[in-house]
Amino acid sequence: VLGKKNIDDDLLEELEEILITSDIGVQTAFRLIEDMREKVKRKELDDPGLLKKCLQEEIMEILKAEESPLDVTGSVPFVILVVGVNGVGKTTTIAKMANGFKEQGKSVLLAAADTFRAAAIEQLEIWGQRAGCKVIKHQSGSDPSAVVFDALKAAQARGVDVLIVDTAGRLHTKANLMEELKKIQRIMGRELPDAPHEVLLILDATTGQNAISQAKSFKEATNITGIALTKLDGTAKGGVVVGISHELKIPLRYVGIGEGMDDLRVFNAKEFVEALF
Amino acid sequence: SLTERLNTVFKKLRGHGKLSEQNIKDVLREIRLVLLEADVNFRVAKDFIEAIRVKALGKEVLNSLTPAQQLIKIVNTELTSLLGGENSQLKLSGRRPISMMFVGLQGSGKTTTVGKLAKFLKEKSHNPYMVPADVSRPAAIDQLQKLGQQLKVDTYEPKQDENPLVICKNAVSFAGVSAHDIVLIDTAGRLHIDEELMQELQTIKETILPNEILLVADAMTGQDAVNVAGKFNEMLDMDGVILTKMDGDARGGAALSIKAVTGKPIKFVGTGEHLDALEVFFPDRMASRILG
Ligand SMILES: Nc1nc2c(ncn2[C@@H]2O[C@H](COP(=O)(O)OP(=O)(O)OP(=O)(O)O)[C@@H](O)[C@H]2O)c(=O)[nH]1
Ligand SMILES: Nc1nc2c(ncn2[C@@H]2O[C@H](COP(=O)(O)OP(=O)(O)OP(=O)(O)O)[C@@H](O)[C@H]2O)c(=O)[nH]1
Ligand SMILES: [Mg+2]
Ligand SMILES: [Mg+2]
Repeated sequence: VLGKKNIDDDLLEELEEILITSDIGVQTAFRLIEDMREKVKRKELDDPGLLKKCLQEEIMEILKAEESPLDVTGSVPFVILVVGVNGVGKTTTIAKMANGFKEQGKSVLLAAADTFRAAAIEQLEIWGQRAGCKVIKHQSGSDPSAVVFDALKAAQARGVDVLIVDTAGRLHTKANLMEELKKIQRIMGRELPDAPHEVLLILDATTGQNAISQAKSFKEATNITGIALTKLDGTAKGGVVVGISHELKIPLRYVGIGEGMDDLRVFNAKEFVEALF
Repeated sequence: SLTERLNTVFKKLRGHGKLSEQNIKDVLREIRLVLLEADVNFRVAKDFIEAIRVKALGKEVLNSLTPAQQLIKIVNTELTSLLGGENSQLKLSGRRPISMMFVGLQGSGKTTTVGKLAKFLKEKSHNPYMVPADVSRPAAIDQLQKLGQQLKVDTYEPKQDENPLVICKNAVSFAGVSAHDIVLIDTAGRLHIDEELMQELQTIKETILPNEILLVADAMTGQDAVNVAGKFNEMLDMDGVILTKMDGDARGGAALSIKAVTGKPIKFVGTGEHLDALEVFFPDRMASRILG
């Protein structure tokens, strides 16, 4: 890309490929390249060496607007409902967050509200032991709302700082499962006004454009207040968050960079954009 | 949909007499955009367009009264033939017990798919044996054992601190003396760029010589599908692919990316969370889904 004397169509096409292969999406990529083309026409940009930087700055502006670390001090307990489609990393991200809060000296309670998937409760229990926090659970197959109700009661009784609720993976296209989520949210709000204080959507960085459809559907169903992007330690770039930020304006909280309890970072727009291309 | 978009493009071209090279260029660009929006990899989409360019410039399209329809037919046929092909059945022949390894990225659906395949094979009068060789994920062994209980399918019980290679060896020898004809091995999710873990899979392969190595891949995977599938294939020369979570609304362009880059057949698709949600792969249905 570098080493060219001027910014021509070939160069812009090369950048288009880099953007699209980062999963930023066709429309977003075209719009960004068009903006660069305009800048070149208006003589605001003529050095190919600066083109990449200019693009990064424009993308950074979109992401910086949503760069907003999660502040859990606003309520006791501060209730976080974790949602997302199957296999994206909800349970593991909860373990990482719990560990992080414990390291900050906060008390954390976990709720095993995935009562459907085989060994989901056991998985969260093991993480709870490793992070040093209790897990409220019922029998496998029981009503997730009942688990959430008990967890809320327990969190209030024990004066816990943070309650994190793990839910079953669910495709946003399944109306009955989205209804189950809305019910969980209603039960929470009834027991503790303002709860959940954060509805965190977990997105997998390897997911393509479907992530946008996931974000839209979950936002519609449960008013998502934050996003965590997992598996950025792979080769996928997670460019989908650019379109999601631009369109849906949902705060970007965390990125997951591995399978261990310490593999969680607060979202940083600059670092993200520099890794994008 | 592709039909609507091509109809719009061709409408603009009506009344210009013969379709020009530039006209076809615009039309092909439209098709490429549809593929990219469906998550087909950038390079794969480009190659696909090149492959149909000659046919698109043929008399069939240029002289047709309904060029959009002709072109869509060509695109659909080409896409279906690329996605389909030979060898989409499981290799079930060979000295018993035969074994199958399920590999892929974290969270793609391997453990659940092993359960589904065990049910599928049991219903075909086989006697499958499931092997939980994931010792790193919390409760992974428990997860597969619970599926085994649900299905009444025997499942290996790893001893404390048994590593994946030993688990596989012991499980296969046990299957050999216990009337189990097919061994299904669930492995830990791993990154294709994790050299140590990819080597672990290669070692298991060289030791137990499986009949099938199946890449379990998520249908909603984006541009990265070529990197993942390419690397797994390079290291393991896999036999096929199972595409999961097809019950969602992801267009599934990853299917074309994976097939194009590995040449390996997609054998099954996962269509739900329950253990009966496994279907044989139909290339024509996948083609229509990708084209929207
Ligand atoms: N490499 C990597 N793997 C991750 C990351 N986050 C989670 N995983 C892995 O992804 C897999 C799925 O994680 P889970 O936490 O079980 O995902 P989930 O969303 O709770 O899954 P369901 O409850 O089944 O929907 C596990 O193997 C995790 O170790 C990450 O940031 N990087
Ligand atoms: N909707 C749907 N969910 C699926 C399908 N296949 C698997 N899942 C779900 O996807 C999630 C992950 O499945 P697992 O079988 O745990 O995935 P895995 O590849 O074994 O995960 P790791 O062992 O952590 O790498 C679970 O919630 C499954 O129920 C499918 O075809 N459709
Ligand atoms: Mg989970
Ligand atoms: Mg598994």
